[in-house]
Amino acid sequence: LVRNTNSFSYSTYHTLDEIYNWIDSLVAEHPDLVSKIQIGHTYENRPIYVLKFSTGGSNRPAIWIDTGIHSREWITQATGIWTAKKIASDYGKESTLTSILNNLDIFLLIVTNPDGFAYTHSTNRMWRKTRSINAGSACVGVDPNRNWDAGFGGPGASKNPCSETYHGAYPHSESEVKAIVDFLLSHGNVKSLLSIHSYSQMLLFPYGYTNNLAPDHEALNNLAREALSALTSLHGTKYTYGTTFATIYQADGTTIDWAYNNGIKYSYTFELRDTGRYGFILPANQIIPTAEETWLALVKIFEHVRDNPY
Amino acid sequence: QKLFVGDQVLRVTAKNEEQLTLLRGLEGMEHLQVDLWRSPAKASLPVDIHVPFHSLQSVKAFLEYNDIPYSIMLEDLQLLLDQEQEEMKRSRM
Repeated sequence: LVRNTNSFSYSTYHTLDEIYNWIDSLVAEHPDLVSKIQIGHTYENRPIYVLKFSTGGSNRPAIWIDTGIHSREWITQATGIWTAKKIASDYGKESTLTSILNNLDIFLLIVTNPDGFAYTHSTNRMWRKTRSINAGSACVGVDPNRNWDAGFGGPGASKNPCSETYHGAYPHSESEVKAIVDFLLSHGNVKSLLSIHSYSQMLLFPYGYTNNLAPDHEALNNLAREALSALTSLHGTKYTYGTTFATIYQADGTTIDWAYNNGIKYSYTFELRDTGRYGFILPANQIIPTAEETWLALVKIFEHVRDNPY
Repeated sequence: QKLFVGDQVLRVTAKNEEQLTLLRGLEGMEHLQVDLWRSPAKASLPVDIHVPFHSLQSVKAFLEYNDIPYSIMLEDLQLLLDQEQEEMKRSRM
């Protein structure tokens, strides 16, 4: 049992129950800063919880971060936990973060795909997708990062329910995706969306579904360079950056493309460590170094969002 | 619980677009049941392929026949997963 968030081990991987218990502890320890919001439930009826970090105000400009939309990318949920603790611990002690939180709210969705994540712990460590049933197919699950209404169904996703990049029956068919869409649209004041994945050490920005450049391409590119300079300064970890389309391949229906097309200018996908020694089985002793370096990049983006209102 | 005993992850470095196209075709060969951890994108980027034990010989033969360089990134996936589980157990204790 998690007694408090200080006795929790941040350098090991945890189950969904452990993470949800830990979330309750964090909220209990920081009631004036952190709250837990249930934004929906999964296909298998698990709750989807977002942590809200807010120092007050009404519907302040906000930053959204999600980790673990692909359930097997365990380093991302672990980084989300460490990041939440860091935000809660540093507020009021560290001037940059304090200033950020005095101007912006931060929403952090640590387990974006709870069904998939539970399945990685119980049945198949390599599971990536959701766990919804596909009519007419024996194959289960949809790639929730191909399910957004942004170039949905194009060639950068699969029509085959058995594929790891299956886009689903229609945009936002996955309750996990719909929950986020509804929340972000009803909030209406989210200025940055950071979707955290692993592994290939990249910082990507729109677009993925087209090779057209986004209207804010230059600003996104410059901020990516600055954020990665900060990230690399800690352990020398090398990242590449650019649009999803140009840097890796065409990917349709992705989170950040939807976010950008819905007015969230600073939309990025992180691909955390590593570059090819372990893949999705990144050893737990790399959680903290990964989270620490990622934090430096996140803060650069937070600062930019704070200083460049739109 | 699904086991991955003897499964390997191969790191493939395609030399040109033609080889990338061949690698893209691997996913469509359903009997091989490969899982592209890093999909074929461009020749400058590696491709990581999780290959079940029963398909190892076929996939390696395919790569060698087509002169596509590869190395073994993970020798036995299950060994790493066992270590991961062990570490989680230790941490809980």
